[in-house]
Amino acid sequence: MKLILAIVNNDDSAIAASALTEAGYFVTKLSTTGGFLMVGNTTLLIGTEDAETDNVIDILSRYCKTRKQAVPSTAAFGNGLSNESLAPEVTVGGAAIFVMNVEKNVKI
Amino acid sequence: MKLILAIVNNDDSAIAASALTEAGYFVTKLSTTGGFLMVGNTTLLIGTEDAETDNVIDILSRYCKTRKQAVPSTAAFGNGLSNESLAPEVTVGGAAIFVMNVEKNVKI
Amino acid sequence: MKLILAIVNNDDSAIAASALTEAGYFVTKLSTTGGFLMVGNTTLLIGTEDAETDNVIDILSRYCKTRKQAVPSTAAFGNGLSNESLAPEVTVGGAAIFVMNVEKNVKI
Ligand SMILES: Nc1ncnc2c1ncn2[C@@H]1O[C@@H]2COP(=O)(O)O[C@H]3[C@@H](O)[C@H](n4cnc5c(N)ncnc54)O[C@@H]3COP(=O)(O)O[C@H]2[C@H]1O
Ligand SMILES: Nc1ncnc2c1ncn2[C@@H]1O[C@@H]2COP(=O)(O)O[C@H]3[C@@H](O)[C@H](n4cnc5c(N)ncnc54)O[C@@H]3COP(=O)(O)O[C@H]2[C@H]1O
Ligand SMILES: Nc1ncnc2c1ncn2[C@@H]1O[C@@H]2COP(=O)(O)O[C@H]3[C@@H](O)[C@H](n4cnc5c(N)ncnc54)O[C@@H]3COP(=O)(O)O[C@H]2[C@H]1O
Repeated sequence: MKLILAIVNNDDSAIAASALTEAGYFVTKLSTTGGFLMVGNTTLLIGTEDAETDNVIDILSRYCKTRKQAVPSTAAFGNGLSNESLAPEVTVGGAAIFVMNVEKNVKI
Repeated sequence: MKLILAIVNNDDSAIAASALTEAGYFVTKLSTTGGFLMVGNTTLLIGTEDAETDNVIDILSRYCKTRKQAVPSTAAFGNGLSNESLAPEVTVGGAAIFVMNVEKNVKI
Repeated sequence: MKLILAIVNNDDSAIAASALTEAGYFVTKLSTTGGFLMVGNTTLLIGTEDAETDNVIDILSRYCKTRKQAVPSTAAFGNGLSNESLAPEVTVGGAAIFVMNVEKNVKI
């Protein structure tokens, strides 16, 4: 059993979660915030059998899109890099996915 | 050290968390949403010693109840299965529990 | 790859997340609640390379402070321990940190 944690853009979360449940996967959604842009995003938790991991990642890749997003003046640049002459945009990926091992899985 | 992640019904979350803290366990609560019914639920995070895992699961099983829940018309059925003649209810378990290994645990 | 989960006080979350992103780490923030005091706190998720784990913990220890916090009368003491003569305060640590192994990490 694996627990997949996928941080996705809010705009893709409904269609991605829906595609996953339509394919028979179980999903739990968390409302989260990106630490850099400080913009809301969604973290999907998907517990699934080891053999299904690649299929879940495949579904996420089909519905989670990369976007360019403006960097708010409040973003945590570091080292006084808030100069207007720097790139005012970042590329926000479709999804940041982490697969963790589940040692015990119980359904009550 | 293990990190136990337990997705429970909102109606059971207060009593389950309270039973856990009264038994000496430490609990963090997250407000989450089920991907299928799109109804709010609660995810409990419990970091505890390996030997305590079964006791935590036991406490959760005592307070987390299985319920029948109506499926909203918005649920992600998949493949055009929104026909009224299908079962309008699903069984929502008391808890979906995942136990993960913690390689390093630090308290500051 | 490791996934670090750090439960921190709300008052430290902005500066801690900012210090982490300024140092080049990626952070996702979750609004959570302590199961004992039933007060809001923040859980930071930091996915990072194995070798960076200690540095992340070091940054967290610099910005996450221990505090004394009054125990609300609603706290889950257990066994009728709500007697006024008991200590009305608890020490809330700067951070409770859990490091978990990530078997697969994909960015889409
Ligand atoms: N310390 C830093 N220095 C310079 N640029 C930085 C940075 N942290 C983030 N960025 C850039 O800003 C975008 C948004 O990051 P944010 O933290 O708001 O939102 C992130 C965060 O919530 C989450 N995330 C990504 N990788 C993560 C990781 N390793 N651990 C935890 N959360 C992660 O996924 C969202 C999208 O990340 P993505 O990498 O696609 O896109 C990132 C990246 O292009
Ligand atoms: N392996 C897993 N990974 C991540 N989260 C998990 C999980 N197993 C359970 N959960 C979480 O626990 C809630 C209750 O799941 P349960 O399986 O008891 O009860 C489920 C199940 O009876 C049914 N269901 C869920 N997903 C389904 C799907 N893809 N196809 C058919 N029925 C589904 O609807 C009920 C409510 O599901 P909902 O998603 O709203 O809410 C789920 C979800 O938030
Ligand atoms: N192993 C773990 N697993 C999951 N989450 C964890 C955890 N250890 C700490 N946390 C999270 O970090 C917060 C601060 O915990 P700390 O142990 O520093 O500070 C704690 C501790 O001094 C005390 N406390 C917590 N649970 C207790 C219990 N069952 N019995 C007696 N005292 C407790 O009350 C303070 C606030 O606790 P609260 O639950 O509101 O909030 C906790 C909880 O949200």
